[in-house]
Amino acid sequence: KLRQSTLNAFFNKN
Amino acid sequence: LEAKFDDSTIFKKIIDSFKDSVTQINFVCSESGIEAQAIDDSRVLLVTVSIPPSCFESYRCDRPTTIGVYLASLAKLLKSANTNSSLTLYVADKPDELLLLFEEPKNQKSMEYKLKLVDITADMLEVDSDMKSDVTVEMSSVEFTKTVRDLTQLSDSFTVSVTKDGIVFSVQGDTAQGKVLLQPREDLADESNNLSISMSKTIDLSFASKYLLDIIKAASISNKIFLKFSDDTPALFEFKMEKGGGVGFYLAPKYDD
Repeated sequence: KLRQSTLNAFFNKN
Repeated sequence: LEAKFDDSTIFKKIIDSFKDSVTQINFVCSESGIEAQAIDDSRVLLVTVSIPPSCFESYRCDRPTTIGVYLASLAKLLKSANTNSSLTLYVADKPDELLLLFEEPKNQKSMEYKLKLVDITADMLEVDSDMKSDVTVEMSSVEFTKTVRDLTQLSDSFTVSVTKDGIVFSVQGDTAQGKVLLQPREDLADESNNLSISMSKTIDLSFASKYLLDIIKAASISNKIFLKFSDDTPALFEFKMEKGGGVGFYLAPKYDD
């Protein structure tokens, strides 16, 4: 079963 | 801001390429052109837009200006675009509206629209455009579009793997599975058919099909697409315009639970 990741985990918030 | 496209369909293509992915966007205008970034509500897909001065017949931006728009509204106005008309974007010093002027000198016709600007407080993500990737693929956007359309019918997850043998797109549905292998090629007659792969290691990543179906809407921007992958990081799908700039999509991968 695949779980969707989000971009927050990879990019810093400006 | 006063920025004129000699062909109004250039701007229409750019906006149409991501209007279904995000609802609103801030265009940041400066001397060096128009840049924008927007993230979809689920925070899985990030759109970046770059329209440098080279894309315009004339471009002037006296002071940095941010233009926030609802994409559905802007897209409605851009239905008037056609290849015979130029389009000039005007924004006054105290921006509260965007003026779009379409001109067709041949037909002695001009059209003027005004769009109310909106205050968008979007948090920006820090994306390193020089982000290193393990794999870079350059291929025909037509081929990519067809592959995505064919395979995503079968499953809501879409897997990309790249080895030295080529790039494999595959899906595993409940009742059917499919796989497309594309190997590097050089078509001397039509270089848009070329496929090239540069890689430092193999990758195997899965993405939600629905976002890929959004991304391929940008294929009208360019007959080529650049794909960048690294293990366990968002992938970049990029369409570059002939005159510089383009539209890119960062897509977060799916993981094995």
